[in-house]
Amino acid sequence: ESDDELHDEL
Amino acid sequence: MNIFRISADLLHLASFFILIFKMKATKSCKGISFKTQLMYTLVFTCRYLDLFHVLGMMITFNFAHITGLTLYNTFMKILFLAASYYIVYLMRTELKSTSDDARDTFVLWHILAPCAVLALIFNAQFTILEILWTFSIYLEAVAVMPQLMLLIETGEADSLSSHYMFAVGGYRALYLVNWVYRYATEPYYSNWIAWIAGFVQTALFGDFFYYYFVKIMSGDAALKLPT
Repeated sequence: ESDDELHDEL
Repeated sequence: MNIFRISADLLHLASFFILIFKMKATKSCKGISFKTQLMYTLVFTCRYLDLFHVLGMMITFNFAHITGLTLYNTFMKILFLAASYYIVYLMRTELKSTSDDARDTFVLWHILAPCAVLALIFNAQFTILEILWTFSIYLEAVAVMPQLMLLIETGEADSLSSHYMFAVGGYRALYLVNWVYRYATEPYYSNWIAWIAGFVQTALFGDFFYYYFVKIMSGDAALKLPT
């Protein structure tokens, strides 16, 4: 799982 | 991706364009806190380090985990970083002589130190990336304080500056609505760190929003604070 999925907001 | 989230991001993006437009059109950054802008560059730098992760996946042709949302986030992150660095650059080069530095007296350590300590204590995972992400969330919540102090010191803001502040404050308020929506519609979705920080961030704009709406209703060009 990428970090992008952990924090999927800006 | 819901309507509140996308509106919030577009409002945030608009805030950068309003500020850059104001600075370019008036050739001045009067009334804009350099310290707040500097904190925003730090916020985005700490928060978007996962760009390297995405970049790593791209250059190794590992596209399996790259979704439409990843591409959207990556595009926006690069825009936010570029815009915030460009604003700081403008304020320290061609517009430096118009900068309100003498009145921009907020002591940055008063927010940097507590945010760093809080990020070390209250985080989801004790890893460097996660602590820096958490630090950026806390710091963003209070990064507007030098700007608010400058506004109080000045007593008024020109039209574009007040629109800028409305956009940068309003975007987090829309994120609050987005979080309520996501909590209601997505299983197991919760992020207390972001919620509490986001609430504090929006609350700090409370007075400003009030005077902004008074200004809009009365049709005045400049936002004036009561003396």
